Amino acid sequence: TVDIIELENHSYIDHELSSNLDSTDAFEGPEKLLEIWFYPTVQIIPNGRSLLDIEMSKWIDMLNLVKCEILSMKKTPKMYSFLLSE
Amino acid sequence: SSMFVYDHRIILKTCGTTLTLLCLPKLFELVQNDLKWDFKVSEKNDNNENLYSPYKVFYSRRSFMFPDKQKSVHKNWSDEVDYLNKFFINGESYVIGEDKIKANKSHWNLYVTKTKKSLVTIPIDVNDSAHEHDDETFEILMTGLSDEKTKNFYKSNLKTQDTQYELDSSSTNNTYADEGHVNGYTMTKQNKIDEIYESFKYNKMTHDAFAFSPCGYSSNVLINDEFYYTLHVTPENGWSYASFESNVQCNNNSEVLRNVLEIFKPTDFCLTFFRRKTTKKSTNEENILLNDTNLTPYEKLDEIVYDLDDYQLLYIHFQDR
Repeated sequence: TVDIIELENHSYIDHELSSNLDSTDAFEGPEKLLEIWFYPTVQIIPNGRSLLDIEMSKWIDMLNLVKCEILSMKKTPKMYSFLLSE
Repeated sequence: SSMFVYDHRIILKTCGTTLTLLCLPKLFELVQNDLKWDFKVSEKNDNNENLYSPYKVFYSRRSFMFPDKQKSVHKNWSDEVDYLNKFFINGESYVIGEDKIKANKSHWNLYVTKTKKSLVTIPIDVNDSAHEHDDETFEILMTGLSDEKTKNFYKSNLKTQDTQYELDSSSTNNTYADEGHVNGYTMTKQNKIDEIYESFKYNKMTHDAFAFSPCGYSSNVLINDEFYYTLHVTPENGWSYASFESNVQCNNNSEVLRNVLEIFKPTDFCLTFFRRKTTKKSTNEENILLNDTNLTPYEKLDEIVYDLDDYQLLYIHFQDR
């Protein structure tokens, strides 16, 4: 299970967005789920750079196009997890 | 909504009237310019634009409750498929569980590209019991949540005395939790969302949750730094909805299913289970996608198994008797 310490080890939190978000008109539950595997495994990625090397600002730009903003983020050595608005 | 990024793959799950597919041009521009990954193929689409061929693409969604409120290409499935076909070669689309006679509106839509097997340049070690070629995605999409359960996802009903976390509104530290994240943590604990995999042996759990105002909840839980499960809840009466999605490779998804149903007690839900198995050791028992799907008080309306290239897909639609 999770411990309260998890509240303090975010890699990123957008406080302004978090405090001003209103979910009143955010219904329409069913999500759209997009999953893209660029390569089958980490081992065959070319050029020594991976998706984890892309700058945060560029993910923010991409998510703006789909009308999502980043509320918070957690990092592990193998993946990044973003919690988004909407 | 949530996004998960690995070295070699990305998962974007967005709720509401978001424009998920419109990220595709920017995403391929990013990997081309920043990572020098080139997935363009020589063939072009009808508009003489580039087509791409990454290893594998999935796009899916349950039928919308309010399709008229959707924007751009998301207003209907055929437009979404047309848009995807402008980007990818060898894509196939499916509408699963549709019953036009009963006007069943709970169907599920799937678009998937053929696996680009030429990218598998390293021989797969089939003796490795858990190598990373294995892949599972388990999704439960629920509607008609019980009133008793939906009230747990309203900010005004939160019992916050157990959280014992003091907010510091003056903090400028951008990793310091705010009210939405504190309430999200409280909802996670009070609804036992962190105990969904209670009998699964793992070493580490990382958690991020947010409680929306006035209601609603999203959470991402990471297991052993490399797997995730995510929950999104819209509790409003009349269009209540919750979704659970996980790529945790666990041998007892039936128990996971029961734990999730206990949190929401929906009257209607469908589950989908994708699995790519390449391990040699799998027995007949392990080949069963879900070991127990008899769920009181639910009745199965549809149960469909698909073989999709190197994946198997199980779809089941349940309704309260």
